Formats: sequence, C-alpha cells, structure tokens
Amino acid sequence: TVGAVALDRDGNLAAATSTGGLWLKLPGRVGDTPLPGAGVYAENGVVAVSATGIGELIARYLAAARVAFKVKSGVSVEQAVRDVVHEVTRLFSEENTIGLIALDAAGNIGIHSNCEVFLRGYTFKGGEPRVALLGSE
Amino acid sequence: MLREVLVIHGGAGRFRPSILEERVAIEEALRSALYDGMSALSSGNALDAVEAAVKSMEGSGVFNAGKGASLNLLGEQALDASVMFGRDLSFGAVASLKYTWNAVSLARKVMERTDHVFLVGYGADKLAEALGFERTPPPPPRLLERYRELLEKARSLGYDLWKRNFEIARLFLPD
Repeated sequence: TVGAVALDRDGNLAAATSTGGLWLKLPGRVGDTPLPGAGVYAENGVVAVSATGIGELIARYLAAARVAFKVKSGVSVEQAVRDVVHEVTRLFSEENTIGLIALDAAGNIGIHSNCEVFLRGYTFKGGEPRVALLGSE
Repeated sequence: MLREVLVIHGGAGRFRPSILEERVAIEEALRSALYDGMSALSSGNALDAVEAAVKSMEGSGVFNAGKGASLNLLGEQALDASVMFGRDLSFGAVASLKYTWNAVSLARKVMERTDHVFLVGYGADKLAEALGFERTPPPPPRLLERYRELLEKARSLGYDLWKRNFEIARLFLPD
C-alpha cells in the first residue's frame, strides 16, 4: 500500500491511498484503502490521514476517522496517530498490522506504526526531503 | 504554521531481509514521489499533490500498488485506491480494478467526472477504458516468482485457500 497527505498554500488538506492488497487475497477482497474514514480521510481545518497495514483490521477500526475525531477534540496529531496505533495493537493483539501518516491544518506531522518496516517520507516548502524504511529509524 | 507540506508512505509490515537489499531502490522511489508531489503542490493544490505522489509510487513498480501490486489467489493484480479533498469532503474510490495500474488517478476521475464516490470491478475497468487510461502491464517476473512461492508455502501448510485467508495473511503479513 502507498499513500500521501498534503497541505497547500490555501490551507487545503488532501489524502490519497492506493494498494494491491494482501498476497493471495480472495478475488473481490477489498480492505481499508478505498473506504473513507478507514484507510483515508481529509477535512480542512482538522486533518488528512492515510493508512497501511492489514486492511481487515484498519477497516473494522475506522482508523482514519478515529485520528480525525481525536484531532478535532484537541489531541495533537502526533499523539492521535500514536493512540490509534496502540489501540489497534491492543484490540487485535497483533503487531505489524498498521502504519499511519497524518497532517493537521497547521502543518504538524503525525507518523506512527507498530510495524518492523514502515516505508515513509516527508518534505515541505524550503525543506529537505527525508525518507526512512525501518519502523525503528 | 507550515504551508505546502507533503507526507508519504510506501507500505508497512513485517521485516524481510530483502528490504535491506532493495533499500536504494526504495529510497529513490520515495524521493521521486516527494519530488513529484511537491512540484504538483507548488503549481496546484493539495489534491494535485497527493495524486502526483501516489501515482509516482504506483508507476515505480517498487511498492505494493500499481505496477508493483501483489497478486491475488488467482494470480491477478486487483487494485484499490481513494482520494479525499478536505475543502469540501469530496471523495472518489475504485476497488478490484484490473484495467489500469494508475488506480489513484481513476479514483480522482470517479470523484470529479461521475455522480458517484466508489466504482468497483467491471465498472471501474469500463470507466478506465472509456477515459483512455494506460493498461496494466503483465506482472514482472519477480512478482510471479513470489506468487508461486507463497502459493506453494500456503498449500504445503494445508490451507484451504478459499476459506480463512486471514490466517494466510497472518503468516506472511506482507504489504
């Protein structure tokens, strides 16, 4: 799965997610990626979110919507993604199941996962692009 | 207050040694996605930026999306994608798409050119064809090799492949 979240000069937020899904998935299987509030969400003034991981769990938990609810209630975007990852890990008692990237209306970034591998990157106007592969990096 | 910010991901999951062997290619593909996304952000809006960044990763063949997508039980690439614009909560998505590798741009067309928010399977394929999208190329040999390997492993473990697939996913947890 791949995804992106962005904030533009006019304060608009957007999110996109795209995937091949799980290896050997049943034909017709759809996970969280195309579901608003699960693998993707964007609302001006609040947050943009993109998710990756085991789609069945992310869809059942509505991970992106929960990040948005938390940010809307005043939690920082960094803390909101951390909380949702921890909740998914605890509820489904499984590591290596979710990665989240998020961006709030002020341009603050939230990136967190419970995975050994989390391919990710960010950049901003006038800044240097940064990338990382392992969850521990 | 920061403006013109872009964050991307290329997937998450369990560690496999091959990740370190592919590090250079993965980092390069992430950087070009950031570059394409930021170019779109400086000339357009946030929606242009996320589409450009994700399209770059779909086209790279490096990630589990687009040309590099994993194969389903029948050895097919079936893609899901979505876009959402915070300005008016507009949304577009496709699922079980086979016609084109560029799923994210088709999802945006669903949002901007149809009365719907979600097209799946045959309907998504027909829209891609009608709008002249580029066809998905055949999966590269490395994906076919991995497919055969995983299928063999699942069979050797005696899994009924048409039933509890999540147990299989748990085994491999790839993304």
